[in-house]
Amino acid sequence: DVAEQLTPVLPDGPRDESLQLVSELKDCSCSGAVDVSTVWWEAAGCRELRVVTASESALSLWEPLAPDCWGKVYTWHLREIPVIQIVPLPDTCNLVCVALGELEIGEIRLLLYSSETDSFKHSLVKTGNIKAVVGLKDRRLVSSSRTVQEQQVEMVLLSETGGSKDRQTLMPPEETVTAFAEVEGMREALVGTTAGNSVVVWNLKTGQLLRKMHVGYSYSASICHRAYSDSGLLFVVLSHPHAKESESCGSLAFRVVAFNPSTGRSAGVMFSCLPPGRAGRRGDVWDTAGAAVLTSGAVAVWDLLRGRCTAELPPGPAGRWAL
Amino acid sequence: CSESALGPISLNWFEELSAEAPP
Repeated sequence: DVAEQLTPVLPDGPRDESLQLVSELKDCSCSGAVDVSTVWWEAAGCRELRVVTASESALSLWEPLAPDCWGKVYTWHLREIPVIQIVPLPDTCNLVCVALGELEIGEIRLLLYSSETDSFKHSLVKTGNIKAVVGLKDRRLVSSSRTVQEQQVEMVLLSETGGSKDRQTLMPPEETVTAFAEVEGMREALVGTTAGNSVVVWNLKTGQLLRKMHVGYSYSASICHRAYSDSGLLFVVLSHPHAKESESCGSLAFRVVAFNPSTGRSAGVMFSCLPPGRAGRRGDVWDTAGAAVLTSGAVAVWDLLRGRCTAELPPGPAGRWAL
Repeated sequence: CSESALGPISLNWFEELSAEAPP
């Protein structure tokens, strides 16, 4: 419905929009919310988008019952280690991936419904001192983990039944990988950012580390969110959670940087800043839109191609937003 | 961004880098 409403404005490009509350999920039984995500779920031949909510000790699956009304289908209890985040698996059906740990991720589990046993269950995919994890299309999960001596970067091919079908080791860079991003339009390419402020590129099929490209010294601690390959260039959306406020821009929220993988050179394409006087926290990117929770508790949304903040949702009476 | 700033662009960069990179 929302897509249809937006279509008439598309020929002129997106305009300033306000955010509208569509529906609420009320869970009286769980403690504070840790994360929220969506998952495709197929039941009785019908594939629909469902919502997953996470608290520290449980994940709940919600189905739409009627407009503005959601019902809880099932709750997985994970009491031994706290839940840190839900790891989205794009285009994957009937699988929820979750990262658990104390301060850092210590294990990754899959939550699923088993038609064989007609029961909901969870299975362990990976343990270790995990620094970054990303879910890719076609049930692939890539993570970086660290021991005192070395860093391991690994891709796990997940099975429909919650196991791991295959594992591919990727060549690790010297610096710790801080984030991964799938490359739209190139199934076998993966990019990552490192603690040394570089962008690295892998070939997922062979595990080769193809290129390491420095982001530049102006902005430290870059985190990659999305990457797009076009016309021989690699466009990477970066955020800089620790960027200081500058006179020219204010506080930086996202940057789109074009890399030429052949030469390793880069150029800034567009940047998006926080509204004046605001400070930001974690952000995320979907297609050409970026969103971030501000320290005020509001949510801001940007059109990354125009470098414009298009909407801001102030904190509600119940408190701050999470993203 | 201009092509000169980024150097020569190759549409086949992925295949070319895969052929050059250590296995």
